[in-house]
Amino acid sequence: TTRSWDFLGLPSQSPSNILHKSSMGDGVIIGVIDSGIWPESKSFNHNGLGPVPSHWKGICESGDRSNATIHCNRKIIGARRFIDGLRKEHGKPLNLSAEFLSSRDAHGHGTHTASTAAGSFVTNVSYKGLGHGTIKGGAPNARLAIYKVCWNVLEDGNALVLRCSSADVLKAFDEALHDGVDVLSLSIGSSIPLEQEVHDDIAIGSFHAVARGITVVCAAGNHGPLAETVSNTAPWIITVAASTMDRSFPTSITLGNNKTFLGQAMFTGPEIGFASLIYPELDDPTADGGCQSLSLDKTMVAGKVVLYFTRVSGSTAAIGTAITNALAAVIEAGGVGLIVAKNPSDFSVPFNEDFPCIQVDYEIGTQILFYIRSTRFPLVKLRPKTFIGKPLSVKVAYFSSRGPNSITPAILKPDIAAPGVNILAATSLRDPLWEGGYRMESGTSMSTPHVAGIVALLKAMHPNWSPAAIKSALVTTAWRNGPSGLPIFAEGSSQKLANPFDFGGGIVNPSEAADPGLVYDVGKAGYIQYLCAMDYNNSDITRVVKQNTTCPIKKPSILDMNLPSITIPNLNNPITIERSVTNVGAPESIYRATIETPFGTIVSVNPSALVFNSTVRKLDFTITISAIHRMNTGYYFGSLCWADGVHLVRIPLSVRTVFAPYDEN
Amino acid sequence: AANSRVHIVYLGERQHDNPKLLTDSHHDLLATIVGSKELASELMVYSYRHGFSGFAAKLTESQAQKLSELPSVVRVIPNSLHKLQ
Repeated sequence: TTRSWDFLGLPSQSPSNILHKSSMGDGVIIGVIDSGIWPESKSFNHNGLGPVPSHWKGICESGDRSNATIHCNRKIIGARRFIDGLRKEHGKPLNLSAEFLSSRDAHGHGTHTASTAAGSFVTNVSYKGLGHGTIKGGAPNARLAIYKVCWNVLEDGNALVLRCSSADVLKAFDEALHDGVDVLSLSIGSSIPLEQEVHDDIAIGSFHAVARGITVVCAAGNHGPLAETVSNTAPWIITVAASTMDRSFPTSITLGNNKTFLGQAMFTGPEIGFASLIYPELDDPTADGGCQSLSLDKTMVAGKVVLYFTRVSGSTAAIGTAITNALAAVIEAGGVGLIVAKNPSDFSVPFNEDFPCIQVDYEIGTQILFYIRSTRFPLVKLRPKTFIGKPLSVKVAYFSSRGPNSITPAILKPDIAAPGVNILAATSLRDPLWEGGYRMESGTSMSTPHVAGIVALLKAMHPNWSPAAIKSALVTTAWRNGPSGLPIFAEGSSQKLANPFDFGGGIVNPSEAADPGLVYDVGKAGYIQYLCAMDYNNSDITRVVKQNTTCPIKKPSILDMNLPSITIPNLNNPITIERSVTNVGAPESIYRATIETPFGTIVSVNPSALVFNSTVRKLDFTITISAIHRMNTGYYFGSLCWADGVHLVRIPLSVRTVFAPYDEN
Repeated sequence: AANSRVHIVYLGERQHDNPKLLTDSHHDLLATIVGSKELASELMVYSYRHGFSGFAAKLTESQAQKLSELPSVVRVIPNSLHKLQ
């Protein structure tokens, strides 16, 4: 990507940041379970890379337009494909005419995610002139092992759908664990209802990966901003939400009266000089959305920019359809631009970059309408712009799935957020939207490999850290404020300050994560405790962990799992929760607790100071939380922070009081 | 066959490290339900044998149910489809 790593504090020019301290992830292998790879992309060149890491035991498979000898190198060290699950499930032969029966990526998604995680440096890249710069992945010297499990299938009626079968995903996990990957990145998710861990292939595969010290990073999903939509919720997974970053591509709208507004559009065409601006009255003014009701007179619209209001709201698909219809009508009638006024809390839907389709809120739309009403010959000029830097506020993306966790409300999900909007990265040359081999994409699919790349850097610096320690380092050091220092907002209806259900600990802060001071670690015993708390029976747990297990008669509390967060979904009586922290910083250090108390609660920590030395590396403490009010509430948020003068080790607190047993959601 | 679909039969952590023996044990387990080793081989989609133990096979509901009742089986999960995000 050309901007997100600078935004995250990892500019490649700075010799002192963790990019360089970690040798850019050299020696670390990132497994990407996705739609394959376009190996010829410049982002996968292996210039300057040393030999393949000695712990690699995987293979490169040849296949349709894929030659292991030619297409694998010191960057792409493994490439395999898994399709038997999909084939057998389908019964009749799959129509794969839009696919390569090999690890070669027809769709482009896998190439995008792989290059975001570990793409090599490529200079002078842009998308139709936007986002120009040097492109690279998070860990440019890490190696890639590609496991293709998602396939473009042509269905009856010529619909092209992307299918990823769980049996194939699980086989990819099985092989990756054998091959020696260090990190797994899965920009894959399921829809509600979610399944319990032992019914969920990604949770099963990742459990065994984490048991072998392999960190698994998964997408939170794109079902936001609705609550309880987050997927990949197992506590051993790092679940990633998506944020914007300090770059946007607005289009300026300058009216004939010299007033200028900014609208959302990824318009890359030439400036539209002053053209006539019209507001066509609707045939049916009561029609919902308006856009679909347009009946445009060609003589009236040709060569003009059209202003439009849509009352469709709430669903990205519905808004997208409304705007698509309006756009088609305007183009058909010979218009040269479209300004759509829509509810400000709704997602800005991306459209064809060659035609200006600019989305504004009702306030700006109304001002433009008043201008049209006030003059006989309204004019407008449209010009693309790129903004980078502090004035832009960073937000959790509209589409990013939100907590609480619908399977285990006491486990905070998502864990962390990373840039996932307008990410420029490599794609397949079969991707119709590629430009010079690169394209912009948005989704938690895009934020996930950002975190996978950062995990690769952390692995290179701290090879002995467990996956839980790495997750803790990411969560406890995350940014809750944007680069401006102001709190991060979450897009949605309506826009609000982001809370842990939007972004977990916050936006990932790689430099601080490399030196977190303390970590909340979890080992095998912690996961067994979780499985017991989740009511799995002794024989299942014994088989899953290959260790004779008898859960205690008094069921352990999920709240006591040593995670870097505390979420209490039903506080009524005072509760005391246990945690332990391991010092990974200077041996002689004293940490003191500060609490940002969730509204309506009293929180105390015992002890309130932790003294570490060369023999004491791990210390336990308890947190007691009680409710002040005795009524059902929604969630209130706070934090517990340990500080030693150098490090701030913050975990989010989320508390809901429940005194009457009915759903307050 | 018309009523069968792919299921994941999850057996937990590997009970031993030899992948070949593990795959043989998966075939044996499936054969006890479907009646023969030949049929088991035909129905088997994958043997999971490196990172954990289990297999994917094309099964009828009743075969899946019988497998899920075996003490060595943790869960039998119908195959599902995921989406890229």
